[in-house]
Amino acid sequence: ARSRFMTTFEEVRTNFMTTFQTLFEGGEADLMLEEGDPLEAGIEIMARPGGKRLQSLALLSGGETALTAIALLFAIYLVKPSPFCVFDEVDAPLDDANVRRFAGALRQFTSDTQFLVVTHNKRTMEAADYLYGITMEEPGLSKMVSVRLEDAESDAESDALEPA
Amino acid sequence: ARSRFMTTFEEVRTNFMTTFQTLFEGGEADLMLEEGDPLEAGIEIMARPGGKRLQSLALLSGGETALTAIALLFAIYLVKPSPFCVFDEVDAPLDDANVRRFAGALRQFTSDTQFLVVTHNKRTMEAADYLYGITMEEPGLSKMVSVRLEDAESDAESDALEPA
Amino acid sequence: MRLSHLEMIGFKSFSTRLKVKFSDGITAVVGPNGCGKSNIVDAIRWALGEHRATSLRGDRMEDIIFNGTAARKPLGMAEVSLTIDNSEQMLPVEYSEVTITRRYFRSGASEYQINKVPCRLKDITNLLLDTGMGAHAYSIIEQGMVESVVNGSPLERRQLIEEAA
Amino acid sequence: MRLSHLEMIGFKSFSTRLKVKFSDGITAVVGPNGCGKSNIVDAIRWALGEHRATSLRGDRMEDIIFNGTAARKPLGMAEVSLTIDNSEQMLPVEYSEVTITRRYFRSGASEYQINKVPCRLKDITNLLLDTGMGAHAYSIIEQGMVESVVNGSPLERRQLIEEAA
Ligand SMILES: Nc1ncnc2c1ncn2[C@@H]1O[C@H](COP(=O)(O)OP(=O)(O)OP(=O)(O)O)[C@@H](O)[C@H]1O
Ligand SMILES: Nc1ncnc2c1ncn2[C@@H]1O[C@H](COP(=O)(O)OP(=O)(O)OP(=O)(O)O)[C@@H](O)[C@H]1O
Ligand SMILES: [Mg+2]
Ligand SMILES: [Mg+2]
Repeated sequence: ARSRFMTTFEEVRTNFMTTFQTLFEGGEADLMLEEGDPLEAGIEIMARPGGKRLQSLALLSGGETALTAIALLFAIYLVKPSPFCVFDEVDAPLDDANVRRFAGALRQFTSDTQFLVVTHNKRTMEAADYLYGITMEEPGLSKMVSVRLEDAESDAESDALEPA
Repeated sequence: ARSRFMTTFEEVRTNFMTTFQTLFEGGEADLMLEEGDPLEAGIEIMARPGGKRLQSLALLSGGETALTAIALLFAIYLVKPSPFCVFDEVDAPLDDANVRRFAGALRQFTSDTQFLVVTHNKRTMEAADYLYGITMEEPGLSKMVSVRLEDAESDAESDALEPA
Repeated sequence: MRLSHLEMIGFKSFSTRLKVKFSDGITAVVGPNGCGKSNIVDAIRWALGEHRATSLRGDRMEDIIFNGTAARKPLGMAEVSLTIDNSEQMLPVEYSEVTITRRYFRSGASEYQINKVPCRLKDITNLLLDTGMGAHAYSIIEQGMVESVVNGSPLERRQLIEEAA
Repeated sequence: MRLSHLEMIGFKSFSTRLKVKFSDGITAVVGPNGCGKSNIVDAIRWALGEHRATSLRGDRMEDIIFNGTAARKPLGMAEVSLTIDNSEQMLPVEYSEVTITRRYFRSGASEYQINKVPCRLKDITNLLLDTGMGAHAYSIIEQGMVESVVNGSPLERRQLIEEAA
C-alpha cells in the first residue's frame, strides 16, 4: 500500500507542476509530504503565480485558489482518469481570461473523460459539445429547452443541441 | 435590552418581507424567533421564491441563497444604516437578471450609505458612480488605472473616473 | 466506458420526465438561478449511490421527491436512471446498454433495478465499482466547493491522492 | 458622515502609494484575478481596527507588509490611512477632515495616528464608535461569505440583528 501511494503521489506531483503552469501560463507549483510517517502524513501545497514571491496558500486570491484547485484535479485525472466528471460552477470565481484557459484545458481531457459542466460563463458554454438549457417557465417546475449558443436563451423544448 | 432587541427584530422582519419581494419580484419571506426565552433564542429564516412551495432553506439554489442573504442585509440597513459598506463579489453566484435587480436595489441605499463594491459583473459596474481598475501590469505589484466602462479594461494610471 | 444518458422523473424540481443525452466530450447545462441545474447534479450523485439526505441538500430523504408547486401537487416517488453504453463489453453483462434505476417513495421504501430487473443497492454499487463511475470524491465537484480541494486540511488532500492510488 | 478617501502604501501587493477617492454612492473596483481587489478590502478592515492576522488571510501580521516580487524587494512597513469628511462636524474634533492612520513594521511595532498626531489604538476605536463605521459585522461582506449570512446557525443570525439593536 505504501509504495502504491508513493508512486501515485509522485505522479500527481509531477503532473501538478505542469497543469499549474499551463493554467497560470507560468509560475510554479509543488506538492510535499508533511514530516513524519509517509503512511500517515498529510500533503502540503506550494503554489506561486508567475512574477510573485512564494507566500502562504492563504494569501492567494479567490480566483487563484480556484484555478490552483482545478490544476490539482487535472493532475489527478491524468494519473487516474474517471470515466465521468461533474463540475458545478467551478468557473464562478474566475475572470474572463482564466475561464478561457480553464475551458481550453478541459477539452484536452475529453479523450478519457466525459464532463457535465454547470456554468453561467459564455466561454465555457462555447467549449461544450452539447448544450442544454433548464428553465422554470412554469414557476417551480424544471424543464429542458434547446439552447442556441449565441443567445444562450431558451426556446422550444427538445433534446440535446450541438452548438453551431 | 430585551425590548430594544424585540423592536429591532420586528422592524428587520417587516423590512425583510419587502426587500425579499423586491429582489425576487414576488414570493414571500419571514423571520421567526425560535422557541424558548426571547433573550436567548436564535432566528429562523423562511424564504419562498415566487410560485414555489415552502421548503427548507437548504433546498434553495446557490443564487437564491445569495439573493436571500442580500435581502436580509438590506433589511438590516433600513433599520440601522451603516455609513460605509463593503461588498466583495456578493454578485458572483447571481445570473444576469438577478445582478440587475441587485444593482438596482443597491442604488436605493446610497442616500444613507456609501458602498465599495468589488465585482466582475458589467451590470454592477454600470450602477457605480466611480469605477477603479486594479492591474498587475508588473507581476506581483498592484496599481490603479482609470477604467472606461464600455471596455472595463485598463489604460493609463489616474484617479477616480466617473463612468460616462 | 461511457455514460449514454440520464432520465429522471419526480426528482426535486423535475416533476415531468427529463432525458439528458451526454456527449463524448463536454455537456454543459445552463439556466437562471433556481431553475434546477444543481438538482441534476444531485440526481446523478443519488443514482450513483449517495445515501445521506444532507449531502443532497435536504433535511430528510423525502426532500428529493417533487414537493409540488403553487399549481401542482406533490408526487409520491422520485426515480432516476443512468444508462451506460456497454458496446465495448467492459461490464460483465451481455447487454450493449446497462441502465441502473433508483426509486424512492414517500413511504420510505426504496427500489433498485438493473435493466428494469429489480436488484439490491449492493448489486448496483458492485457494478459501478467495475466502471470507476462515481467512485472517487474528486470526480464530482459541487457548487461552491472547488476551493476546498486546496483549502482543506493536509490530511483531506492526502485522501484525494489515496483515492487515485 | 462620509468616507472621503483611502491611502495606502506597503500593504500587501500595493508597494507603491495608492489613493482611492470614494463617491457618495457606489464605488466599484474591478480587475483580473489576483490583481489586489480583496487586498483593498483587507486594508480597510485593518484600518478600522481588525487585529487578527488570520482574518486578513495571513498566518501572522507580517503577511500584510509588501513581501516583494520577482523584481522588487520586500518593504519594512505597511501603512493605511482613511480620511473621513467631517465638514458637518459630526465628530468631536474641530477639523473638517479626520484622517486615521495605522502602521505596522516588520519588527512587530505598531503606530496609530489621528490627523498625523500619534495616538493609541483605543483613541481610534473610540473615534470610530461615534461614526458607526466598521462597527457592525454586517457592513463588510468578504469574498465568498454572502451565503453564510443565511446559512449560519440561528444564533449567528441573532447576532446580526443584535448588532443593529
Ligand atoms: N423536492 C423538491 N420539490 C420541488 N422543488 C424542489 C425540491 N427540491 C428542491 N427544489 C427546488 O429547486 C430549486 C433549486 O434548484 P437548483 O439548486 O438546482 O438551482 P440552480 O439551477 O442550480 O441555481 P443556481 O444557478 O442559483 O445555482 C429551489 O428553488 C428549490 O425550491
Ligand atoms: N504581503 C504581500 N506582499 C505581496 N503580495 C501579496 C501580499 N499579500 C498578498 N499578496 C498577493 O496578493 C494577491 C491576491 O490579491 P487579492 O486577493 O486582492 O486578489 P483579487 O483581486 O481579489 O482577485 P480575485 O478576483 O481572484 O478575488 C495574491 O496573489 C498574493 O500573492
Ligand atoms: Mg446551482
Ligand atoms: Mg478577491
